[in-house]
Amino acid sequence: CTSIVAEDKTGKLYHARNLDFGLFLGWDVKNNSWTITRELKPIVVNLDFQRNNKTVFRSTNFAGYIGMVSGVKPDLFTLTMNERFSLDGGYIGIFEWFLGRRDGMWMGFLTRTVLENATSYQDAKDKLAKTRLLAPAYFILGGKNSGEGCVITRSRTAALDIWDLDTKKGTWYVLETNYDRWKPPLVLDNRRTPAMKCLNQTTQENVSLPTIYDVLSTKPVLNKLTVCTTLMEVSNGHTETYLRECPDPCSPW
Amino acid sequence: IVWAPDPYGEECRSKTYPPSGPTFKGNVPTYVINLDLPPSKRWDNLMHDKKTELKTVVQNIKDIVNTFFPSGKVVDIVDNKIAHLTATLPYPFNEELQGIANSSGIPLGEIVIFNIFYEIFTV
Repeated sequence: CTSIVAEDKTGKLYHARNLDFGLFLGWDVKNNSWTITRELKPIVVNLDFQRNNKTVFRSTNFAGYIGMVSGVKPDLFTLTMNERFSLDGGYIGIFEWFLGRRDGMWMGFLTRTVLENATSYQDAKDKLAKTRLLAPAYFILGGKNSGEGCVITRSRTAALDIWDLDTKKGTWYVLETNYDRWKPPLVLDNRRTPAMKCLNQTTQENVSLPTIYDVLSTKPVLNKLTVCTTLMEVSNGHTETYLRECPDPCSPW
Repeated sequence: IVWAPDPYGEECRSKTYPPSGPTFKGNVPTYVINLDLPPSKRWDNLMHDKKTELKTVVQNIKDIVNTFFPSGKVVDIVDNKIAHLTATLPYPFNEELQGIANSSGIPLGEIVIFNIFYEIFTV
């Protein structure tokens, strides 16, 4: 996955992501694609969660999955989740759950709860940073005011790092793929450097949802695992999602 | 150290929006999830439309698992044992999962596994 929160010169915030999924889950030789990635595309849906006929939050989901990986709470915050691989991974959390230790939250349920119940950007940030989890994760959060954007790097028990937007110091975007920002990405899976290069070329003056879509359309940021691209703006809870294809030649991940 | 260039990399794209052309596969439908409904009923409309496609995904995952465990025991455990995990999940998620299983006709254990896929695959 690749998630981006960016702030333009007027202080407007944009949040977008490529949802990549299906690595090693069967390679379709005939179509030159990952089997599960291809099969997931027909079940991608946009959901409008309503109470009393009013939108509480919107999300981009797989049908049948009740957790959230991308969502927007109108006029409050936007949220995406990227997978974080670790030896201290979710299987330990599941094992503990089976043994009766159930004080951690399943990742999808936490993001769903935050989108449903958090009352502000700061409230969402606190919940995502402090709640005990069953698996490590990256939470990418955007707000509605200048400077409200961050990447929260989570272990199962703690926030290891919170990387905030800071336009005064030149940090007008935060970007997360699937690697800790203080470490180099895997040599065979470096989507971070090309994405940052393209964002830097775009410049803060020109950043917008269309130009972020350009970044997310550049290989290898766009790759064979990319199921869809979601673009979000916090104002009015605007969200748009497009299914993606990566024609050959294209990176398998 | 000199790194070899990424064989799949390309120059930064521009003017790809609005989406079209070979990297655009289609739009995505929108559904309303009514939180005023009982949890077991919230996903009925969506499942009515997408159960066939979801069954295809779940069947593909089972096929992959059966490739590695040809005895079929793992899938059998998922279908018959994992469903009990639902009772330990917090409200309203437990009831929503039961509702999805009922309306899609997919075994509850398989719906649970689909929903905890993230935790399983983070190693």
